[in-house]
Amino acid sequence: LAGAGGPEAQHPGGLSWAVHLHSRADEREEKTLEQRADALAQAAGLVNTGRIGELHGHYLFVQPAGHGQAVEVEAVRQRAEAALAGHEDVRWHSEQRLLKRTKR
Amino acid sequence: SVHFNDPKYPQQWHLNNRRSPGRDINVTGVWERNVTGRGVTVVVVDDGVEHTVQDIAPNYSPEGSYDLNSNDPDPMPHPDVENGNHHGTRCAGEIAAVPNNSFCAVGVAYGSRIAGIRVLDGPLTDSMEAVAFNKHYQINDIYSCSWGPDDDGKTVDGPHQLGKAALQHGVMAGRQGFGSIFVVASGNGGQHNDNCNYDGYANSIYTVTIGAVDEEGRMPFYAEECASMLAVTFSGGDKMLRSIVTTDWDLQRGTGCTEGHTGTSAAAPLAAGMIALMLQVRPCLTWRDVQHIIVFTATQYEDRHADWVTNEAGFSHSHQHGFGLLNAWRLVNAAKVWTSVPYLASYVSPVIKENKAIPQTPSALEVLWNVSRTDLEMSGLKTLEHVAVTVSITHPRRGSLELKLFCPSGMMSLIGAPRSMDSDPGGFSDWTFSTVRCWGERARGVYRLVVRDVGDESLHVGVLQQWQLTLYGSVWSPVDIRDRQRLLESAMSGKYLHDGFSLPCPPGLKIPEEDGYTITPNTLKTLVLVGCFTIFWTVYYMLEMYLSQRSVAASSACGRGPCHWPHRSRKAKEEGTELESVPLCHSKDLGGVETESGGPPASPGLLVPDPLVQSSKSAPDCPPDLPQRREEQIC
Repeated sequence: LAGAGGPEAQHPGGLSWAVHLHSRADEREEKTLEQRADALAQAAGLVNTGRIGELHGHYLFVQPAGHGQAVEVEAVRQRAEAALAGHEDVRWHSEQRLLKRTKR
Repeated sequence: SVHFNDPKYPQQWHLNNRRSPGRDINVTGVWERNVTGRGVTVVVVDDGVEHTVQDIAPNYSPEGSYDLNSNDPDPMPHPDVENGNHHGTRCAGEIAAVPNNSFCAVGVAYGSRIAGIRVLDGPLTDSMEAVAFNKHYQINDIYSCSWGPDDDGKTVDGPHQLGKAALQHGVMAGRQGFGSIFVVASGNGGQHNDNCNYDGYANSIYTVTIGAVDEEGRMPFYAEECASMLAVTFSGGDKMLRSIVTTDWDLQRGTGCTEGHTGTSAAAPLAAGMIALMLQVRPCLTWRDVQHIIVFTATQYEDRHADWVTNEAGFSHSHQHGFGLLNAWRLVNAAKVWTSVPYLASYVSPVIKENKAIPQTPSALEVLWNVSRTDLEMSGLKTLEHVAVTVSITHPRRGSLELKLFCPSGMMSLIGAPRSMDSDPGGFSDWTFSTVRCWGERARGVYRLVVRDVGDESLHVGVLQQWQLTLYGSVWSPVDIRDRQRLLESAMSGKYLHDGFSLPCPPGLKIPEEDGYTITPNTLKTLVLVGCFTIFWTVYYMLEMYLSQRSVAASSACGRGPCHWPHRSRKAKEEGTELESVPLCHSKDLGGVETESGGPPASPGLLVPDPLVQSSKSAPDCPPDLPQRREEQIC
């Protein structure tokens, strides 16, 4: 539940990846792209929380709840990287890191 | 002639400076002509906006707001230990504080709508930033961002892939296709010898980078220089000088009003407010039109330290002040007569491999790239807007490097200034610097990149591995630019600034916002709980029905002979723990006297036979020889 509600609801503390999928010519429907994203997230052992804002083809995958141990986290990271790096549908992906931003 | 009853309005020198006439944004004349930002929405992307404050509430736009830290639609700031989350509210007050409410202050665009996106008060990732930049982007016209990477004089950072994609998507699809206007503060790293070309938000071509000057027009101690700065406007200076008076939050130690807002954080919202005034008079200005009007109308002024240089197109630029001071009267009158610039044209050079050593100063490494007429034929690019240089350089101490770019006209831009605090041994890896100093100049010709090592170590030198030149501009010719300059100067009298004059303005595209309805976690949890509850009771009642059907079936079997209740264990019987549902049946015997079998009605759902009743009145035996009058059984 904590992760639901779209990419706005960041998975504080958990691993997450931004993924940009190749959209196919025949793919008009956001729906099919979303389904491909769901399948890809599952294959990578992650949960697709939905499209990132208004960016077509960009999705946020988060680590399923419950993997607390450092060892598990590393295993999740390796599995996810392996699945995303080699997948033909993935245009680019990047693990989300905390940004350091200061008020001016 | 404008008078407001707001108690702090007289102290708002940036709006109307009585003490030093002219040292203000020159906005009262625009207000007199009812240009107040009406119909425009500005969103403050920050640590929240306390929209319940008197000065903000009437202008607040809930439709344009969101809280990305808590994932709910209300961007109210949360008090924290440092009493620090007032930043967004102060910026919002500068833009749209309500006038004549006898409370605090007045905003530059006091007729505009103000929204808030709370994103800085918690962990921030690329994806959150990307969501923020396009949040409600058909409602929010201007995004005011008074934040950025650390201004510590050694950070090189900016929007990453997602943030860049969101900025680009915003200028392409935001605001009905005219493009979202992103206003960013240039940075407060002046004391650390920082330069805003090391900040990817400031040197992005998609953002309006605003610096600060104090009430005397000088670069304050905290301000940074950079070649990608478009313009400056007022903010606080050192202790002797006045800061900006604006609305404040009233949480914790807040009183709802402050006289201490300062930094480039205070300058950017004033620029956003002035752009809102422009968009009122001309809603169809594109994001590039806004940048052009700033370049054409910002005013150079006397400042010995500013090092003003006039480029080939007649625009004067300073690394400290950009193209000069923003002037609301000039911006709005120019907007009134502005017709859109031609489409954005660009040219990208190949990646130029160099692998050349960077000598110690006073020597320098100089590399050239010639952009020929043929190179530009395809894009039609004639005159420049932004010029970007992407470099990869190794060096043991990055802060010792100095990079200068010379446009074909000879106009010099210090795109990478040496930074005494930056001892990072990582050099630059595909970092993009940019300059606006060649704006309006011809694009064709030889570009010269000069790299020097100004460090004092004599050890290993740096190597320029590769670089790439990117030109942005349009098909405008130098003549077109001069014509436009003349047109604007003729408009500065204000003769067009009345309702009788208005150029045609296309309505823009209908672009659906895709974010639809996102269920907030609370709603989701509630739904799930209700769902579970419903399912549980459904299952229970089905079980109940099934069991009661079964027992009814059993009892109707009794009609034709002695009843055999399902076998009940002796033990359970003795313990009285046996449970079974006994249908409450009314059976009429011949005399019509109703008798009731089965125990008293137990608690709903559990029909537990009453042992006492049970022993005396087992289910009715229906003697077989009764005339064929069907026993009436009502259950």
